[in-house]
Amino acid sequence: MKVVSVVNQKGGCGKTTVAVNLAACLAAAGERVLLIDMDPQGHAGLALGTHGDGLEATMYNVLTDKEEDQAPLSEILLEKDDKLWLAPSNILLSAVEQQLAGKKRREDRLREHLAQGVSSYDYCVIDCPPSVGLLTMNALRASQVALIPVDMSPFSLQAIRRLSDTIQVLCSRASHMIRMRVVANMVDARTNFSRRMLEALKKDYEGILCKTIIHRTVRLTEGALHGVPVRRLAPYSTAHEDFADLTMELATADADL
Amino acid sequence: MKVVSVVNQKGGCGKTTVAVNLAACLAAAGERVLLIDMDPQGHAGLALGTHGDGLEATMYNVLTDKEEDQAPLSEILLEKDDKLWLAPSNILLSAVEQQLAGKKRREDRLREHLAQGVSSYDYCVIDCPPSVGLLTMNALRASQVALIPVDMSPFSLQAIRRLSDTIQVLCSRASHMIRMRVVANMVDARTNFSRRMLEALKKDYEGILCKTIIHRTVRLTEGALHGVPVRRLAPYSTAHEDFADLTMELATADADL
Ligand SMILES: Nc1ncnc2c1ncn2[C@@H]1O[C@H](COP(=O)(O)OP(=O)(O)OP(=O)(O)O)[C@@H](O)[C@H]1O
Ligand SMILES: Nc1ncnc2c1ncn2[C@@H]1O[C@H](COP(=O)(O)OP(=O)(O)OP(=O)(O)O)[C@@H](O)[C@H]1O
Ligand SMILES: [Mg+2]
Ligand SMILES: [Mg+2]
Repeated sequence: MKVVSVVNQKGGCGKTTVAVNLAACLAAAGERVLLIDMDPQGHAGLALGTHGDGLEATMYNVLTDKEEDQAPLSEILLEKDDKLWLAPSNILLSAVEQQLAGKKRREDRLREHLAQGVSSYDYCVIDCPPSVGLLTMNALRASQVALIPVDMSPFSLQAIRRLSDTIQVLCSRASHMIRMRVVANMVDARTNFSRRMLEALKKDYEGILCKTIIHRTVRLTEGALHGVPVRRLAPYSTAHEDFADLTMELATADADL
Repeated sequence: MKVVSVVNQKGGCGKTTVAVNLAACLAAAGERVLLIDMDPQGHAGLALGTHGDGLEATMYNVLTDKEEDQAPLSEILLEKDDKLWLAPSNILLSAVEQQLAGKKRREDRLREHLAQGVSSYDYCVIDCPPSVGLLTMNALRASQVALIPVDMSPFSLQAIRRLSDTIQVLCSRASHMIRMRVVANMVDARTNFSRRMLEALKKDYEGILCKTIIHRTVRLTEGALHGVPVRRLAPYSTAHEDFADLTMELATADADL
């Protein structure tokens, strides 16, 4: 199983949007896909029409060390589309960081769960929260690829540098290889500003920047409102084309995925 | 001194943009303003041309309980414009949450510092990170107003409900009054989608929604790139008009500010 974390501590750069639509495109291409929501906001679920608050079991139950609350990953999964399963989350997940504070191997809990019972999937895509704490570390320790969405802003360019330092430390500390890929998101072809930011991105991150760019389009937010990936809402839109291209690029590029 | 926290756990909804431009407009109106960056990303500083990494003393030194690292708030301030001072941050600030874990009154540290040495300011505006952890709790405990920027997205509407619950718990637990105000941001008057989200916002939050809306405009991101508030970059733009209106509205509305 190939595991991809969609990660960036910069808020609102498109992590959830990229994770949900990449997962949906991989499933449409015939792969068995597990989408894990590691954000207590539960937005990956919301983007697929699932409200985390009403659920009996979520990622909290998988990661907690409180015996009476525990559940295996395979038991919390919801089938959201053909070949697309979701491991949902809600606000309870935010309690895990304090519960596991100081405990050994707390950063490996997700990796251990993925090794146990869900290897019948071809891909696992993980949506991360806007921080680099225990939840994101769990996602990275379980991943071969870190996919970093970047919106066209000076704050985001600065965030990549910081994130790439964190990932390198993680790799050397745990002798674990993670391949970084950056994907430009919210690119507005009409403005000079976007073009200049994209140029800066190409200059600084040429080796790891995806060729595919995701254009700014309200279609992507509309999809989230309707609880469906954009391929279901608007199959002939630029948004869907961008994600189909991105999926093809990631799945074929030196067999990243 | 009136203290306003700009807060929302949803990432990328415009917290830093609103905090920086509101502070700049208050200063332009003749008020003495302190802008505190409570986000380890240090983006409020970046938006005013200050890179946190090179600084000797930041908000980390104010909030840490490690004696050898401590510094008073008054000593870390940088004057960024006429009547506008910045208390900067960098990544070190993210260490405070673990350092203070389990310690008494850890949520009151900022409030205590504000009470000690900086009351010669008229306003204090606090930029919060995209989470509701110790840093955001410190900001809220020190504030009379919680200003919640919301972008036009289903994820953000859901975030307000969660945040309003958190603030109400905080108020009752600490018998501390915080007035909530919501400000619509990134409103694109051209799309139906924005209009529909704005309608939903008006229906659900009528009593606390600001009349002023901040329109989507690339000018605001350009300002951050140049390290200046939009009133300096484009004084006759819609962006500057929106922020001047918002500042007037907040400063006069039942004397919120
Ligand atoms: N290419 C795009 N074009 C237009 N809107 C987009 C695009 N990508 C994301 N969005 C919208 O921008 C907002 C932020 O995206 P999203 O919530 O996916 O980011 P995030 O990084 O997951 O945020 P958080 O940091 O809170 O987890 C959402 O309203 C989303 O619909
Ligand atoms: N009204 C607006 N019009 C256009 N762009 C905007 C507007 N408000 C904010 N932005 C841009 O959107 C991006 C996100 O805004 P900002 O970084 O201020 O959000 P934030 O809530 O502080 O993010 P974080 O959760 O990471 O702290 C930035 O690139 C910013 O320049
Ligand atoms: Mg998200
Ligand atoms: Mg910010």
